[in-house]
Amino acid sequence: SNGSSISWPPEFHPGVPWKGLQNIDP
Amino acid sequence: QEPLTASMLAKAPPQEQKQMLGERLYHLIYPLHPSLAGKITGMLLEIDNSEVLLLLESPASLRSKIEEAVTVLQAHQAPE
Repeated sequence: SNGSSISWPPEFHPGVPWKGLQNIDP
Repeated sequence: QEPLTASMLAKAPPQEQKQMLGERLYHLIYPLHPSLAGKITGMLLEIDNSEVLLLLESPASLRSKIEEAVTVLQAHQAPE
């Protein structure tokens, strides 16, 4: 069992440039 | 606020396109799910831009997509 990407999905914030999946820390 | 069109989007760089779609989506989702709006928007931004545009033009389709996203999100966040 690995630590699945609990931080998915990346969260959109109005007015903040969207980086998509890059918003999630590796 | 004027509707977002494919030609408007086409003029913007790819990153900017997602931003434009995200702003529209967020403001439509927020009244329905204030606490999840950012996450739901993030999920819907993974969809093809052309499909997101269709959703923005069709409130019923958007609503059902939002409910779908909420279900997935809750399942994803639920502890095993």
